[in-house]
Amino acid sequence: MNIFRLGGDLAHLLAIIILLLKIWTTRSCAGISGKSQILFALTFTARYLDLFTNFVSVYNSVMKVVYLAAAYATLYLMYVKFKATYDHNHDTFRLEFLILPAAGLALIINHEFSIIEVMWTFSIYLEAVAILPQLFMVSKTGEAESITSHYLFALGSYRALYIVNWVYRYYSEGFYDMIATLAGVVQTVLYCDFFYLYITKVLKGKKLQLPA
Amino acid sequence: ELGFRAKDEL
Repeated sequence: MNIFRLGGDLAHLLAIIILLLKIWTTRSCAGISGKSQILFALTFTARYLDLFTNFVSVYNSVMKVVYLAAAYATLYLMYVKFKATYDHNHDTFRLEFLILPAAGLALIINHEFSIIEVMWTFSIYLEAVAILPQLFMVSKTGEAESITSHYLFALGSYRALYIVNWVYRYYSEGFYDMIATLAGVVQTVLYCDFFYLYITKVLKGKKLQLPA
Repeated sequence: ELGFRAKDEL
């Protein structure tokens, strides 16, 4: 473990908590893409299949359970409890356009052709594009609540910090994983225009408005 | 050449 990866995990945990708090305290999931949340739940499910078979550390197991529980709790809040506030009309991204290519690529480019490894690779490719429905929804509505932009900033920062972690691990222990690293770069690049808007607008107290 | 998966990462 290094401070970059710990920082990344904490940013990820913060994002998940911000989202749950936003939905719970405002009793509304307006502006949140349920489709992205479905992709995140799918990502954690495919990635943590070895939760009970491959013990790494208490921290690792606890975080996996927290991520899985939070992902499914968010789906419950969005599609059951506060279903009436879910904005179907603006959350229209076709999930099959993301799931099928990620699954196909995972069967072709992976570290090892085994169930666990292919599912892990699928989760890596899927996570890279999982935020697209959310970013698409923000571009369609043209704006986002500030709490939602804090959520996106924390979520985007998590994988950016993981990239720093991979660079650090390459130079400190010669470790590298081209699949996770390249997918992580794609994932982080998708946030770039949002990061720009967040830093130039939201941090100055303005609302996040996308140029129409 | 693709390296290998980090089993300790989330």
